[in-house]
Amino acid sequence: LIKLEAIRKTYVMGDTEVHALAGVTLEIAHGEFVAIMGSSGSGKSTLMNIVGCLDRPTSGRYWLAGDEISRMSVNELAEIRNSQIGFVFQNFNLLARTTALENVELPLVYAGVSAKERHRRAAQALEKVGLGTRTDHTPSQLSGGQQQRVAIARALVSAPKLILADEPTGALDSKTSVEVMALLQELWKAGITVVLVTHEPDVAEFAARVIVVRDGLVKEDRRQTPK
Amino acid sequence: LIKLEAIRKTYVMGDTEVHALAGVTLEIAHGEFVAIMGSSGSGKSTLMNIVGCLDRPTSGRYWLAGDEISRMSVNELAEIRNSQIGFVFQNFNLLARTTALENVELPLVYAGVSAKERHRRAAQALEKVGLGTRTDHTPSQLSGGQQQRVAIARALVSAPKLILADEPTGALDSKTSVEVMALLQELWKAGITVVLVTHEPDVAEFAARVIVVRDGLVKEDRRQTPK
Ligand SMILES: Nc1ncnc2c1ncn2[C@@H]1O[C@H](COP(=O)(O)OP(=O)(O)OP(=O)(O)O)[C@@H](O)[C@H]1O
Ligand SMILES: Nc1ncnc2c1ncn2[C@@H]1O[C@H](COP(=O)(O)OP(=O)(O)OP(=O)(O)O)[C@@H](O)[C@H]1O
Ligand SMILES: [Mg+2]
Ligand SMILES: [Mg+2]
Repeated sequence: LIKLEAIRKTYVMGDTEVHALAGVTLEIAHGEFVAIMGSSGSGKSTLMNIVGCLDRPTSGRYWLAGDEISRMSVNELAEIRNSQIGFVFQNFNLLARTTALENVELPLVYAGVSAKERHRRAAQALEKVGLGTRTDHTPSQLSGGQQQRVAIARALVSAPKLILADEPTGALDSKTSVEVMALLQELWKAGITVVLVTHEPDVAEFAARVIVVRDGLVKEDRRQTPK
Repeated sequence: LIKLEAIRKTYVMGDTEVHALAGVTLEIAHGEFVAIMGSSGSGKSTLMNIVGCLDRPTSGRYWLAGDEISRMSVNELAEIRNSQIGFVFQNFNLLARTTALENVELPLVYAGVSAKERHRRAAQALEKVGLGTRTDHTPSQLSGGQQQRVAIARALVSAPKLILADEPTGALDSKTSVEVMALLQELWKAGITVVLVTHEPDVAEFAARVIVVRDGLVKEDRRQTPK
């Protein structure tokens, strides 16, 4: 499903270069559950943004479901993102002036789903992450962990084939984290591919494969029995 | 140092009321190291915002270093915040268009410190959190955990008497978290009062007292031997 070849991402700052990704080559098959770990600044979010078609590499090639992404236009990329990928951003990226329900409905608006059906599915997604009583709150009227859960509900509501989650439990207490991980595991068993970034070993245990990133390179790539 | 009496914070949403804090009474003495824990949405950030003079309670009284905060004007509160408290926000609250160095200098600008001295102290604070090579990056050019560390450096740079940190290691890997906690512990041993919100038991172990919040109330309050 995901094939990266010699992917580099370099930022030029004045006369220095920051090698956010320094040559990553890896493949992730349909139906895998992968955890990406690594220290702060090692390149995890940069990698996720390239896989999620939100950013282009400086060099190297990327195929998603057989299509070479580097050859696509901005519109084609947006189409792929909206129809195939559910993304939980590290900083949530919620719309500030709309309610939790409206934020979660957004992918369904893109998909042309009717208003009645959108409300029903968004309310159900919020219920699944324990926010049934917060549907009409705007992001500033929600706690940090509640905002994160709205971002998670939004990523799941359109039943995407691929879920990319950047630290989806970062703002959650252990009990709520376990509920979210159980939900992701349920989706995985139903056939969805899940790639998540986490710095918590307890969360990584739910995955079947762990990739460790350091200084923009893949340092470890191992299989494990998921929890 | 901190004395809260029957503190309530109620939000009115249409015809429902959200009791973010439902009557909190507690005292924290000078020089304590307290960890506040509790599930997502339990009221921790609301409590921190009231203690940090960023928000007023709906009812109840709050004394900081003997002064009753409820009687102060907006200007007096701003003065106390800038001169006595270092705050690490759950969502960092960095200025988007200024560099890491300038963000960290901000409390020193308020304190009227000379430009040369500000640069020196801000650079030193960034060094302490491992960001010596990122001083000229703006927040969007930093990883999530790097942004969090800029927020931490900013809270420490003016050597405040009270540090309030809302989930200061939420975006950090274990190794970086331990470095940040060691730094906070060092400041504590030098006499600074530290109150931090965390959902990670490993982080709470550095504190000498743990307060557990649930549904806007204090459910547990226990002493422990810090790590
Ligand atoms: N402006 C607001 N209007 C309405 N409700 C609010 C508002 N701000 C917070 N709340 C509610 O108050 C409760 C407590 O919020 P708070 O941010 O203190 O939680 P928290 O313990 O910090 O959670 P987390 O661990 O997720 O950060 C939450 O249920 C939240 O929905
Ligand atoms: N726009 C940019 N310009 C310059 N450098 C950048 C930019 N974006 C990211 N970087 C740098 O690239 C490196 C990798 O960033 P990335 O966000 O991928 O890290 P990360 O592994 O997600 O870290 P964290 O765990 O802290 O979220 C960091 O050192 C960061 O400073
Ligand atoms: Mg990141
Ligand atoms: Mg909070």
